[in-house]
Amino acid sequence: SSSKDVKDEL
Amino acid sequence: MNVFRLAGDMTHLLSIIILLLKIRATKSCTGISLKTQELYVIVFLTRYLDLFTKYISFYNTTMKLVFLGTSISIVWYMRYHKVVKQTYNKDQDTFRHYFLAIPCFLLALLIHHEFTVIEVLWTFSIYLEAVAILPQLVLLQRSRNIDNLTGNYVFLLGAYRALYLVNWVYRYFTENHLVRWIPWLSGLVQTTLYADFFYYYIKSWKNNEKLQLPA
Repeated sequence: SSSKDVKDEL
Repeated sequence: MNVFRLAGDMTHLLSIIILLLKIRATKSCTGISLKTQELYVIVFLTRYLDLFTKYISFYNTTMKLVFLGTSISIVWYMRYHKVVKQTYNKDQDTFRHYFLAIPCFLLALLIHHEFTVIEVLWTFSIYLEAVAILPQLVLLQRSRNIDNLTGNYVFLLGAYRALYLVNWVYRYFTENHLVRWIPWLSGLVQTTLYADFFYYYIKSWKNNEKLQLPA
């Protein structure tokens, strides 16, 4: 799986 | 932040404001599914767990608090407000929403970015949000006439995630092709579930007639 994406979205 | 995501967030906020206005102004929640509203509270609670531990921006924190506050107050109105709760279509809003939450949780346990509590619950919230509208769509099919505010609410709710899809395409091309399968596929499923509603909503708007979903 891809890298843990930054949770900058709502 | 890009214009598509901002438009998405504003559309989402507008949908919730419209619902709150409908309930407060008309003191009625006719045609609104309490099950869907309860699922949204679960979505926000499990998605914003890092609200106090991770500071992204003033905007991010404020919007999270607004979404949590409004969604919880909508459930409160529908469950406990002496006048509003009488108008709830209890006998029509019968979708077993636990049948939606449990598979989403199991799927989050299987498919996630990393196996931590925060990450698995965040993934659960992404999967749950994709299907949370189902009780509301079922209720719309059962209720004969759909009032304008309810129709606009559901339309804006569907439109917000469609704008997020555009935001993800934009971010893919502008942020070194970061791949995010989980929100992308869930967002695609979520938006697709609105397809037939969008069709009937736009048709009723074009022909200037009452919104009616086929049974």
